[in-house]
Amino acid sequence: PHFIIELPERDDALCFNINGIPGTIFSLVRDPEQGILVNGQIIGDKKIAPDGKIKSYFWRFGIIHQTLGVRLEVSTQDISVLQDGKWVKLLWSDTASVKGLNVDLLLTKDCSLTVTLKDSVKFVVLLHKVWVNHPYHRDYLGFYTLDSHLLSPSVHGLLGQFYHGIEYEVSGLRPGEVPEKPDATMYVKGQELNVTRGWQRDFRRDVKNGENVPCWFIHNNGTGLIDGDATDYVVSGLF
Amino acid sequence: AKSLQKRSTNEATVEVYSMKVDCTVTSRFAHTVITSKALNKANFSKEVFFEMELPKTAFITNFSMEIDGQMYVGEVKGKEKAKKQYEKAVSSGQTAGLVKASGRKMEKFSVSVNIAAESNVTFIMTYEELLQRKLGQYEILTRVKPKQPVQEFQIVTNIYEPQGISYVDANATFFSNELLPLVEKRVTGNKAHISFSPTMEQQRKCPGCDGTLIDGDFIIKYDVNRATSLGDIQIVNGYFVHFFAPPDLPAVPKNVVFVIDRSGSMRGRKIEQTREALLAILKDLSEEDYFALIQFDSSIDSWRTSLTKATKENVDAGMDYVRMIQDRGCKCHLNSLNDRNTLSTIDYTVYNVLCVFLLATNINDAVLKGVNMLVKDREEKKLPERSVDMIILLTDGMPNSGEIRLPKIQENIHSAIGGKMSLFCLGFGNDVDYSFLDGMSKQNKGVARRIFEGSDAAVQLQGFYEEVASTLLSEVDLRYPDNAVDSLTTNHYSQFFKGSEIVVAGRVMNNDLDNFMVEVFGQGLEEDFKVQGQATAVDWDEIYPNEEYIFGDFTERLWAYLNIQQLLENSKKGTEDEKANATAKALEMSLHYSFVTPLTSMVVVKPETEDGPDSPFIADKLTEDQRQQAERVSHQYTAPSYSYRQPAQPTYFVDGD
Repeated sequence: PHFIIELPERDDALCFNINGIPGTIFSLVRDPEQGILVNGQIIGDKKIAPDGKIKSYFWRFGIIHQTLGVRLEVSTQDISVLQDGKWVKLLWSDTASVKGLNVDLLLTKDCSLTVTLKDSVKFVVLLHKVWVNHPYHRDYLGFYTLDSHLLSPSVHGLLGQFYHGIEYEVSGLRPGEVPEKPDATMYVKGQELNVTRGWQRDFRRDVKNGENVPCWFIHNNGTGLIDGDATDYVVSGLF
Repeated sequence: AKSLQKRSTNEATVEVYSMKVDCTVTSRFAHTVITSKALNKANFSKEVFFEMELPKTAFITNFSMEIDGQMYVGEVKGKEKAKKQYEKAVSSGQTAGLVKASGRKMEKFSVSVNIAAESNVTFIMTYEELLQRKLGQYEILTRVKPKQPVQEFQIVTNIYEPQGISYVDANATFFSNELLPLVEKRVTGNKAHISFSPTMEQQRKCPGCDGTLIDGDFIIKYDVNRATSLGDIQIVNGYFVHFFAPPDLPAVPKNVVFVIDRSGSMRGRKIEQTREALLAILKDLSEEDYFALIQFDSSIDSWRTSLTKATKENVDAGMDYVRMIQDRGCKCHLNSLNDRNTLSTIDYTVYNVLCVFLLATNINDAVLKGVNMLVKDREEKKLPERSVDMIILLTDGMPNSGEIRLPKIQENIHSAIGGKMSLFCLGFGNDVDYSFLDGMSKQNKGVARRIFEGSDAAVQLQGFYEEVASTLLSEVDLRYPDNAVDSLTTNHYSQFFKGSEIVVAGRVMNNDLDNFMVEVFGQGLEEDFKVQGQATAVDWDEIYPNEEYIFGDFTERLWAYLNIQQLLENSKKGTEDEKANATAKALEMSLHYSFVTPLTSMVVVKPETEDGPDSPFIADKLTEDQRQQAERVSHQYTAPSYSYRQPAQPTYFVDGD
């Protein structure tokens, strides 16, 4: 999966990929003060595509807000929500709007689930539906944080660590391996990284084609940009 | 992080004390030499910068530095060879590229060197270009940006045009009432001299302060006299050049189909500017013209089923239709949360499905619809026999609906057009694949143009239309005796536009001038255009008796420049063999004539430090694609092409490819 950190005040974005063994669960957001957890499990293609590239995607997210007593499991198949002490199961083939005491859900059929957790966070899970008989690819999910300003300063995780901004400088633009993707040097977190200007896709408005987001790509699973390395974010269970 | 402090600036201790721009134009071929001299007044070594912007149509031909009496001269090499040196430089941690895109018309060359205490450096840069006649004039653009007043500042331009100069105008974006009178302009028949050399005091923003008023573009515009229909043929030193732009020809009526992208990405200013430009364009149609309007996203709608004569009533009706053109983007998914309450569940689902569908761009079918309309109207003899057919496509995005394979679209359109009409493509913004549009236009006797997002986009659209709207001749053939000339540049042009000029150059074999008959054929409004005449060698000493011998091999270089430009274009079309041959020939000529083209690089070796080894730097010629790319990635670019999707607050997300 590709991660994007959009920084509108700088009119810029950072991006990196995290590749892992199918089945691995990563911590995306962890706010111990608010009791919020978002974990995601990746899945691989049905088999290795002819180009030899092994891609992995998120196919299941587990979301908990301990204080509010909310628990969600969103997979490419369905959505299970525990709120107000009751379990509700929704299918992606539904269109639904559910308003609860602590959580609002807006499900757009086969497209997106918008989740608003009271006084804490708002996010969207997008469903990418792939042709069921596709020889290699499967359905997968995207996770977009829309509002995170109420989370505590101790929030962490592969996405969470960026919620309070990131300081970096980029200089020394130079030709890269391919002409349309120049390289540059990024100074971030006390390190000097070789980064490449490229694009990743934001699928919120156009779930089929996405929109290109120009971004500085940090190589090697975001090494140097993220705290520690990607394996530090591997967790044992979805909740 | 590693130190992010600015490098030491030159303000106090390095003085640029001389800057001269010397431009000589000889029969449209401009040769510009920029000389800049700086002195390091400090008692320690300093980094001195040389930055110059040159027109993107120009080729750098020379760059040298003189430091402590030693010359460091740039050398033009094949790209691969230069790249090896460049890689060596990069691996040692240096930034090697010297040329960067700068704005719409220019590219920036910059280099810096360390010079010892109390010593001088002289930078000399030379570039050449063939000035193109557009809308009835040639333009010489010089961009100057000294950081502070310069003791000896001078822009001197001498124009030699044997045909005679009809007018010259000099202006600058930085001119004030005080600076304007300092331009000296002398025009004497076939020679013009323009100079501008303000004193230090005149350059200052205010008395005693360091800021300079000199910051911007110095622009000279001129045109030459057009006496004969045959045009002007000049033979110098074994090379000839033919400038063809006959006066007083009536315009051939045109049948034009406007194919307008209305997909979601055209939302906002782009669609407004498109409407604004189209309204102005329709207003300017001649009553003899025919026109059609097609708008598309994933679906295609045409105003009328066939082309319409541009009578006043029809134009008014067309303008009413244009006023109704709206982008078809919609507030889908997340943006539609508010609308959700007003829609039923089913409506909302349908709405979302439609939204995804409407954001799409089907260029293939839209252009084919335009082609079919023209073909059908021709077959049904609805259009005047002597008229030209053209399609003008305006789009800002990549095809993502219908046929989306770019080569297949090019093939479909080329095959449908079958040489019967011209296709002009306007690429709005940076999302569009310019090389795709460029290739498609060239295959179909047209040209492509990038339209830069900005407040003047509507003016750019109109300007482009004006350039191509008035066809004076079609299928123009310029013929020269086979036994007298060889190595001809392109001598067949499908159209000759009002205000432009056709230039053909070649080698004269054995200086056989007794048999140099020139003929030009074309199709005009009422009848075929046919002129012929005898070319004779120009005696430059006679025309310019008081000049020293300054002209040298300019006709040969003009021929080489034109040849390389055309070979570079040919290297993008035809069979693989043809492409490879054109590329090889363009490379050979670029090296022979020392032009920095997209196939070559200039390697500049400069002394890095007193103790360290010399290090190579590379000056490249950018292609339009690279420029577009540079704008996409530039931090300085103030009008991002993704402006419609700027989030109000930071967004963090993870998704698959």
